[in-house]
This record gives sequence, structure tokens and C-alpha cells, in this order.
Amino acid sequence: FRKGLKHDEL
Amino acid sequence: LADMSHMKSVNPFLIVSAILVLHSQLLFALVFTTRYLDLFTSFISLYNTSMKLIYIACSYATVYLIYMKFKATYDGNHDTFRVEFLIVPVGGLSFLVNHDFSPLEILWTFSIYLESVAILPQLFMISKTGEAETITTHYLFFLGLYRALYLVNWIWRYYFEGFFDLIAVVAGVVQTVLYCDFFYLYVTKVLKGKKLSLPA
Repeated sequence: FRKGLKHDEL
Repeated sequence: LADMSHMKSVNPFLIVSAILVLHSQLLFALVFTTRYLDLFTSFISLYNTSMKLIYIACSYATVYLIYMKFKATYDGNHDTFRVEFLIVPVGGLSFLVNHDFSPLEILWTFSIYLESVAILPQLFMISKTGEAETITTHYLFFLGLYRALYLVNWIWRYYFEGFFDLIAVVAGVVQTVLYCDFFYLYVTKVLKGKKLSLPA
């Protein structure tokens, strides 16, 4: 289960 | 400001008086579910985590209220927009155009694309019936304003942090453009105390 990128916005 | 504007529009208690379209609300529940799966994989801040949980909870509460509590007043006859015409192309596009070909990232991309068009069933109903309750127009205004405020935030972040997310920006522009007609009617009619009604 690969992680996505880090999204810091809602 | 954008998040507060968004928060105001996801308040499930608004639907006590607003006539919301079930299909749009189901799409928003899908948007929040697929976008915030990173709750399990990354922690950004207490604010970020709490807002995600609130948005998810509010979207499901809204669907629940429309579906269970207000079934009697929900008029499916006007809610005829075919959501598969949105979900299928948006799903295909998120497989083709994304930052990284990984399950979570594709779901995040799907969520961003879907959000930009999720309001179409609601706008479609308004164009069909030719009018909207004032409370519904306030809901739509804050929901549209939220992404417009993010556009300002993205310009700021581009200049001061070097942050630029092409997918989010393009989808955000599309989303805001879809509201333009509505914003015009909101400012020229609703804010002047008139009911929003379209010419026949």
C-alpha cells in the first residue's frame, strides 16, 4: 500500500 | 478564511432549511472519503487532522439527514443529473494525470477532480427549477467562495513558499469558474434582498 504525496491542504 | 467558509457550507444543520441535492452531497461524501485517506498515513497538524474529521463527519451527516430525515421533502424528480457521467471521466482522468501512480495518490487526484464538478447536480437542479431558496444560495456562495479563497492562497504560497500544485490549481480554477454565473446572481439578486430566480 504505497503512500501518496504529502498534501498539507484541506 | 477559506476553511471557515468551507466549514460554513458543510454544516449539516443548514439542510434543515436548505434544499440540497442528494447527488451532489453523495459526491462530496465521496470527495472527502477519498481525499482524507492520508489520515492513516501522515500527520500534518492537529488543525489539519481535526478539520478532515469534521468535513468527513459533516458530509455523511448531511447525506444521512437528506436521506433519512427529509425523505418526505426530498424531491428526486429534480435530482436527475446522472452522476456516473461525472464519476467515470473523472476516475479515468485521475489514472492518467496524477503526481504519482500510487493508490492513495490516485484517490487524492480523483477527489480533487471530482470536487471541482461535484456541485453540478445542484446547479443543474437550480437551472431546471429556475429558482433557489435564499438559504440554499448562502450555502452555495460559501462553498464557491472557499475555493476562490484557496486560489488567492495558492498565489501567496507560490511567491513566498515556492509551493505550486498544478493539479489542485487547475481543478480549483475550474471549480471557481463553474460558480461564476451563480456568484453574479448572488451579488445582483440575493444580496439586494431578492429571491434568486432565473428568467424563463
